[in-house]
Amino acid sequence: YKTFDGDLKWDHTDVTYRILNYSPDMEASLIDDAFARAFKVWSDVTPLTFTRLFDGIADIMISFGKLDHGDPYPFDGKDGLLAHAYPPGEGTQGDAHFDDDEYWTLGSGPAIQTRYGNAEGAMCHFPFLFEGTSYSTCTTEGRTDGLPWCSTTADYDKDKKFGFCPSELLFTFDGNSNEAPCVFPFVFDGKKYDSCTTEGRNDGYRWCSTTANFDTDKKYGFCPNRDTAVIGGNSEGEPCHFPFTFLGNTYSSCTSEGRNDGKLWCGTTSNYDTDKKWGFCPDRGYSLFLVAAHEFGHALGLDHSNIKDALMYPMYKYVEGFPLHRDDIDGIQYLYGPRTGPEPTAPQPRTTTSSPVVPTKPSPSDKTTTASTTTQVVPSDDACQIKEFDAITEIQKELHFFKDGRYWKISGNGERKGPFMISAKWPALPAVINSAFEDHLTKKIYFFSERQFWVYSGNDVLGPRKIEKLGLPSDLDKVEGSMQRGKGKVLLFNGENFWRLDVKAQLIDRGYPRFTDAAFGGVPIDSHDVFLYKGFFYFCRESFYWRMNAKRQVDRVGYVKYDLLKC
Amino acid sequence: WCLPLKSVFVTFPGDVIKNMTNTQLADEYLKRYGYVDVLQRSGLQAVISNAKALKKLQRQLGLEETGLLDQPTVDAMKQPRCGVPDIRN
Repeated sequence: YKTFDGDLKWDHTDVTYRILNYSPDMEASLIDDAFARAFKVWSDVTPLTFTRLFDGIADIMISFGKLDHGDPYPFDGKDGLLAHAYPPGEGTQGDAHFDDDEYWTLGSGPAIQTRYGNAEGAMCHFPFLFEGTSYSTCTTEGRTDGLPWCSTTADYDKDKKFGFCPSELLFTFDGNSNEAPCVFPFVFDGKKYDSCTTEGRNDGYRWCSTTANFDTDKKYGFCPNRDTAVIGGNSEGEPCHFPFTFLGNTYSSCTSEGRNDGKLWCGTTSNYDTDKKWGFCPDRGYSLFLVAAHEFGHALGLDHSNIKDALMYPMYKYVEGFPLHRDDIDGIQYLYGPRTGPEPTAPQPRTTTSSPVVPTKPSPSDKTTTASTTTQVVPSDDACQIKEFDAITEIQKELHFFKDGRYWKISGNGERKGPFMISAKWPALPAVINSAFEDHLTKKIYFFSERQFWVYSGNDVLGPRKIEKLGLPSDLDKVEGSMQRGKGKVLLFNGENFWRLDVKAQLIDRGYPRFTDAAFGGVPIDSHDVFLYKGFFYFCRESFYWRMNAKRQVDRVGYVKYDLLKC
Repeated sequence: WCLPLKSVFVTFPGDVIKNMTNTQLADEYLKRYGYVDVLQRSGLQAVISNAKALKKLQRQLGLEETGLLDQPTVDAMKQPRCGVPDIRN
């Protein structure tokens, strides 16, 4: 093994990373998972821990790009150079870049994770049988809406297990539309588009408008590559068009005709001879997990090894299973030492079905706050030392964190202010509140503490009154969370149950309580904070939060203190 | 059995074909990954002879150190790899 001159390494072991953008080749969740597994390769053999950030500056900033992607080392199109990374340090140092002219997979062909359908996000199974015909790609056969789908078992006719394949008709990624699908046709720069386009961009990524008119609405997203999408060529991301004509012959599948390098290609229109639109057909692709594990080795301080079977050998080689060679382990432990002690595991929440696993390695500082919560906590001035807040809610567009008579605020641009005394702004309130919400219609602020509640309207206050007055059960000990739902309705949470309050009537609607996990599957059923923020539902338990989007999908699990409190 | 069709090779628009000769491929590869034009510590521009640079590359890749641009070396240069140079100045 080799290290960089001067044994460059991180001066801390709780290393942070952030994924800046995604590749259209794979579902974001598969990319997230590949990177997390690539980091785990190194944390399994060292004291290093890796925490994902969703905002701000992380030690290791990860991004995809093509050709000249903003640093002095341009990529080179398909194959050849796959990725690069910088040794530890400030700024660009420690960052990892992946060439998006490559076809990123899990290393053995298209990795297609399905959405919706009845297979709960299972991967496509290729080939599969449908009505007696064998398919090796997603298909729109059997449907009238043009949505590509696949079977998640070998035989759809027998098992009837299916899901939808990535397609711009189903969702987009990144952009500013919360994954909303494309709208076709859409207008851009006064011109009408019936498909995704790279127009208007110089990075070659395909995008679309998620409303009928981008010029007026400015809502857009990037188009996921379909599994039949071509790679490179002059139509990156466009699906193959079968059949297509080439040199007067008709082709119904990929061909290497016309090339002397044997690579398979296809036309992306019906006639190559006239349109000259083409691209390479999806091959096994490169394992994002393996390449990332190699690049993260650089980002941690390892240079190239000359051991052919080592992960840090410069050439790409697809291997199943654990990729580290003894040489890699010796190298990384030369820099950071071996892993010490048992794997610290986060407290496992009692959650509903299929909730994402919480980050299993609280960082060392979390352990200290864990220890501190077993003793009487003196209210800390540093919000970042607090493990669990009494209440979190958005008031006047700022996220407020309440704890033991104090509160902090995070402004829209991520600046943290505080601590402030609760009694200075809301003198009628007790030191510990369990939940709060701002009614969007009247701008009145409701505070709940044990069996009482207060309603502030500016400096005027009504209360305390008993929560029974709202129609909540007389034996309910407190309201732990609240979430505005549409006009004049607010959901009030306590453990496994939630109630819907009609704010105008000041009364709980009939038919409640309902079970939290029935309506919000995948979040902890013992959250101590529940709130609405920027259109997402947040459920907090200890140091972690589960974020749910408007489609009731948990799309993020992270640390309150890093992602929300901006520590 | 008919004679194999004479394949027609066409130039595809936008194809990042690396229609380089092996020598061009080697020059670019040795430079990109730090085997030649390595600035000596003293800052003097040192052009290491390609034979010596090839031997360095062959050692790094675990190939027979012939100092020649032989087929195993050309094949290795065409392999997909990491972009971080093997030798840094």
